[in-house]
Amino acid sequence: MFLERLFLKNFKSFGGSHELRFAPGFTAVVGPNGSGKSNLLDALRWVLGDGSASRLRITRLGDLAFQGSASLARSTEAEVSLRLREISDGIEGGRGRSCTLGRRFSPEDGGSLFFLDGARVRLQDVDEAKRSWRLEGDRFAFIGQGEVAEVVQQRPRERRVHLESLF
Amino acid sequence: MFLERLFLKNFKSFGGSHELRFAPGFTAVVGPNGSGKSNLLDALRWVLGDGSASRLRITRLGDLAFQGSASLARSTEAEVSLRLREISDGIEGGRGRSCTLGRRFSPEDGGSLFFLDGARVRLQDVDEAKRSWRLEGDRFAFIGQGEVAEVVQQRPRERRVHLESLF
Amino acid sequence: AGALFSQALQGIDRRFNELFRRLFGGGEGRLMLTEGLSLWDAGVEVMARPPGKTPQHLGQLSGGEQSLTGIALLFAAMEVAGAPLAVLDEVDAALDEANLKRFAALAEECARTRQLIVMTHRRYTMERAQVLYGVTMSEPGLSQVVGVRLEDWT
Amino acid sequence: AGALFSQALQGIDRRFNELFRRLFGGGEGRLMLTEGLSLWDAGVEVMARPPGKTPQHLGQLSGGEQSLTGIALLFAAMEVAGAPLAVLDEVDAALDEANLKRFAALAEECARTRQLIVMTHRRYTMERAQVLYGVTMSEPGLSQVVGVRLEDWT
Ligand SMILES: Nc1ncnc2c1ncn2[C@@H]1O[C@H](COP(=O)(O)OP(=O)(O)OP(=O)(O)O)[C@@H](O)[C@H]1O
Ligand SMILES: Nc1ncnc2c1ncn2[C@@H]1O[C@H](COP(=O)(O)OP(=O)(O)OP(=O)(O)O)[C@@H](O)[C@H]1O
Ligand SMILES: [Mg+2]
Ligand SMILES: [Mg+2]
Repeated sequence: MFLERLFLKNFKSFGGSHELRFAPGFTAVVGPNGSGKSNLLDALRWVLGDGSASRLRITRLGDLAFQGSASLARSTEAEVSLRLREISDGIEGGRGRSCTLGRRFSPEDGGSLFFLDGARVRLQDVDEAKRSWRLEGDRFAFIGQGEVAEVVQQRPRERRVHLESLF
Repeated sequence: MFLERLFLKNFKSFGGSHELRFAPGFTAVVGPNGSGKSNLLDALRWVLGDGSASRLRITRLGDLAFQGSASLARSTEAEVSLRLREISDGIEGGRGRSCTLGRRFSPEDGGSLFFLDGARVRLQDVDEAKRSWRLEGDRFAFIGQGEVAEVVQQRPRERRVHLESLF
Repeated sequence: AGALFSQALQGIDRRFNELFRRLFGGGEGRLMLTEGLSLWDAGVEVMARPPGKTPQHLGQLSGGEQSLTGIALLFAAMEVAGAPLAVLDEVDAALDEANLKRFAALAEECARTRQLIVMTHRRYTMERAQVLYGVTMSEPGLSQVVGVRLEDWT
Repeated sequence: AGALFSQALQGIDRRFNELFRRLFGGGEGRLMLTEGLSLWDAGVEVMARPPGKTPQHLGQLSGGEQSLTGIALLFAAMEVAGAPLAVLDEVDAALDEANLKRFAALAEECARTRQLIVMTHRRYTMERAQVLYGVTMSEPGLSQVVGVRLEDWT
């Protein structure tokens, strides 16, 4: 499977609507300091169910919503959606099945809401979908900025837990 | 004042004898990964009295001694010396006074020995000399690899202590 | 789960050594499962010896050497686990040019079997990408994504 | 010591703002002494607002923005304290080219009043040095220091 399309609306510095389509293989994201590259990783973590304030680099959920710029007003809501695509076996030339995970934060909801192919679901259903797409737990390896040496600096027990999370 | 000359003998990866003379202004140290640049910072910290295993990136004092290479045998001892120079007012064209701090580790000594202009002294005497050269405490700012963002990530109390150490 | 993992660990250990030697141009990297009093105490120890250097406590490795060792370990674990995807945020920041080139070549090869999304400032890494996104601020505080021609970034 | 420091802090605050604006090309950086129940509880809070962005929790700043803010704060504190020397190990690793150039210019200027020893991989930084030392391994595991001509490193 691969991540086909990432959609962001008012997520962190991405005020308004934005879309990225990733290569099934190698995609590089480049840009100046503070432009928003790491915010894209935060969006991927968040839509896949991560709620950790430290991993998301926030202090409160409201920090996820676009805080405004000169020409675009701040937003109280944030939304990310991610389309997963099965790599087709190519026999009939069609694309494999797909599934779209979504997450939306709005102060009125009191937290964030999850969506699967447009339908409102619970976090358990997202975990179930991730399992069926071989993305359960931390099977995908997300290495945040400055964290690559962490696996080398961890204690043996922490490292075991970290590696096990990939299985 | 400025650091005029750094001498290393069997300190970490610097097997044998080595000498560097720094610019009174701007000196840059470059080289491949693992070549020994950060080890030079460790040498400066150590000769100026730092004994912290984590700051020196060691687990035991013996880790400071050159562990050997294909053509140079390992050493059990390590030595660093540092010549400090007063910036001359230039009236008579001569150089200002100087002072040489030295530190030597040898397993037989059971720890490290300090030297001031060649004479064996105690750590208190090194602190006294540092005070007279305006180097007391952490008045010199040593920023280790990966630590520059630390002052931004610290808690307010830690930051106050860190900044105060410069005064 | 314990048995599965210690089996997998042998596979990760083999692959870690291969990738370590490839990124460092030699040397040796090993993983060891340390038995604890219970399954919860078990840990994974790492031995990393760059070519021609004596085996050392991991903390003694240089910043770039630690990055490279971390990359070898993570790629090895992903392969053995069959993880479909990795997102790497500036893992190449501390690498010198020689190590960077070897990393970029490894990343390109790894991306033939799994999806790789890499945030980077380094030219050798971005040159290996099939898709290159540039993120900029269309005005202060407002991010935008644009397709990028490589010539603009070199 | 408490009074000395809060006096000094006002000076560091002013200088931090100047250097912040210089490195970021605008914006604002401020330091605040937070009173505690006792002198021991007192802390120093930092407000860092890159140009055109809303003031935020420091953890939300990007990696490069945190480096730049740290550099501005440390240089400001050194100046006010009259520290004679700074040794900086790869503080420029996370900076993009634009920020790197501004940092290199600031470092060169700072080195007119105090001694600066800087470990770096970045060309713009090393180009500003009066003395350039190259550290290499004469054989694996054995460091050596050589004088360097800048052309070898670019
Ligand atoms: N809710 C928000 N609204 C607007 N801007 C935000 C919000 N949250 C974070 N930001 C800003 O997003 C900017 C970009 O951060 P990000 O960490 O993605 O940068 P980056 O491209 O990874 O930079 P670097 O190369 O330095 O790592 C930061 O300046 C931060 O202040
Ligand atoms: N006692 C010792 N004897 C021999 N080698 C040692 C000793 N202690 C440390 N080393 C080695 O010194 C090497 C250089 O480390 P150092 O951290 O100085 O590199 P560096 O030039 O700063 O590299 P980087 O650019 O990656 O930060 C490491 O490979 C380490 O294993
Ligand atoms: Mg970033
Ligand atoms: Mg280093």
